[in-house]
Amino acid sequence: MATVIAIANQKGGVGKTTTAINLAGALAEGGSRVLAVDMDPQANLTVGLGINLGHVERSIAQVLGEDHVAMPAIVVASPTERIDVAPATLELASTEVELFSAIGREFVLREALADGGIHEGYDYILIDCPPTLGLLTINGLVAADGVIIPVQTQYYALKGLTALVKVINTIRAKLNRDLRVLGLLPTFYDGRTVLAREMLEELRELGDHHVFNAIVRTTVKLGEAPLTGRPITSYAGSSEAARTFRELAKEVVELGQA
Amino acid sequence: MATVIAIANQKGGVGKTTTAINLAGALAEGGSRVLAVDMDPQANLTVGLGINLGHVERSIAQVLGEDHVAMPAIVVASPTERIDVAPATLELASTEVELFSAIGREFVLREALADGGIHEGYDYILIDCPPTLGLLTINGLVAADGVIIPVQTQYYALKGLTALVKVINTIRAKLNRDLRVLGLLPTFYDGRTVLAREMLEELRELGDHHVFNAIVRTTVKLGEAPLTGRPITSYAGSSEAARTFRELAKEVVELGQA
Ligand SMILES: Nc1ncnc2c1ncn2[C@@H]1O[C@H](COP(=O)(O)OP(=O)(O)OP(=O)(O)O)[C@@H](O)[C@H]1O
Ligand SMILES: Nc1ncnc2c1ncn2[C@@H]1O[C@H](COP(=O)(O)OP(=O)(O)OP(=O)(O)O)[C@@H](O)[C@H]1O
Ligand SMILES: [Mg+2]
Ligand SMILES: [Mg+2]
Repeated sequence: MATVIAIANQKGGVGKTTTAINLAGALAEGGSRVLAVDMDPQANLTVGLGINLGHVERSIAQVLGEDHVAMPAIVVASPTERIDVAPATLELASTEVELFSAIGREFVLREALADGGIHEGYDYILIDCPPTLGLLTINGLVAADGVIIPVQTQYYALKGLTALVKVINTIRAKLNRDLRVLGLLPTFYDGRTVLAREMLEELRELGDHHVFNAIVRTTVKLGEAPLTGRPITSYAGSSEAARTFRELAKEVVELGQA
Repeated sequence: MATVIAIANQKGGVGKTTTAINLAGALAEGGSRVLAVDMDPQANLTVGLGINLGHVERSIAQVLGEDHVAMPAIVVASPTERIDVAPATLELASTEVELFSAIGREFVLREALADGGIHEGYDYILIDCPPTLGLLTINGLVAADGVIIPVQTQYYALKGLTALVKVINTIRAKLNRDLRVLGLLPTFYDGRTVLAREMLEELRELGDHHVFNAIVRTTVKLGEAPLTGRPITSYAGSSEAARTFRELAKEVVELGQA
């Protein structure tokens, strides 16, 4: 059985896609087989892992929508060894509207992943969520065993945490008893600024949840890697950012064995 | 008649709220009366302009929802002279769901702004949109005369522009004939990196739309200002960021007279 991890935060631009791609890179480098699922109509994960959107005929939109295409039928290999992608396209935005009136609408992704041997083929399934708390993110959280919450070391990002944690608690109570918060991942950290240090301190003082030891610092390399369609572990394997995601992967693996 | 400007981009974290608040600051400093409308359930604009969310009893959610409260009834003064706020609360997320089945659902904000003398009381109405292309953003675009699109000088942000421009063109054709793109605003620019310079170049080469001369550089001061509830023009009036938003305000005023 694969471990399913959602990467979620309704605050925009906090590094959800960057975390999904580079955690996948570090896990794959360590020998794990990873399926990266793109639940965001922006399809940044799909593009960031080197898939040409123009070549994607069927995507998550067809799996979740009325066509009920089986998940294995849409999965494509990425250019990075041991990483496959369940791609998104823009059409996914209208699928979310279709889901509103569907029966069992929160379980559609969970059921699709339980289908056709997906779990046997992978060690980890990572789900990249869009910047909302709508049905696409809820499907990601219902399908997951654990959730990683990237939190920018900025004021608005910290303010938004309470709302997200409430939604996660509601999902655990009503839809997915196993869902646990694996941890909060500090992102866009710039140790030279007092703001980042204060926000990191505040994040750690919240106390309710584990804060990963791995801290993702601001670095242009994480902005460059998506142009190559490769995770940081292949684009800049000896960089600090690559080391950070290897550290995160190690923490995630250890948490899974707990 | 007030000039209504939406600040929109479905890509998360590109500086929509930062642009709305600080453009409001620069316009108000120049003597204009500004109403800042928060259409994002995250309520970052409301908080960033110094309104205490705990004290907000009625918000945009009540104006757009079934209660049909009049817009003037929810507007509150901000601590900054000549800036008022139409606040959001988390409830706004469920209002978006209610709107799905409402008649004329795309025009609700436009009609609410046409109500009760709002236009006479202000020179500018700025609308901060959430990071989606759902009904809340569509309402913002239908209510607006012009739209400012903040675009991070990063790869994913540029990729997402085509989808946004298509939606804007559809809205102009079907719902709001006057809507025009005032310009693309480069944000999070760090001139020391090749990436930012390349992305800025690419943005300018797209050619379809005006790119503002004002370029918002990465600066910790724009991350600090929200903690004070004041725009950058009061928090750090002599900073480069304040000068940038004054320049943007000047360009916006000139475009309005064109
Ligand atoms: N630590 C970092 N340093 C520098 N740039 C980064 C870092 N992390 C992410 N980026 C870049 O910042 C942008 C925002 O990150 P990303 O797209 O991963 O956030 P997101 O939370 O997935 O956004 P959205 O809410 O739109 O889905 C991207 O262009 C990415 O390449
Ligand atoms: N030029 C800048 N330099 C440094 N920090 C910035 C800059 N612009 C914005 N920020 C900070 O970066 C974060 C993201 O900006 P902001 O919240 O305005 O983006 P947004 O597009 O409104 O996000 P969302 O998609 O969640 O609505 C905020 O914490 C803000 O304070
Ligand atoms: Mg993303
Ligand atoms: Mg915002």
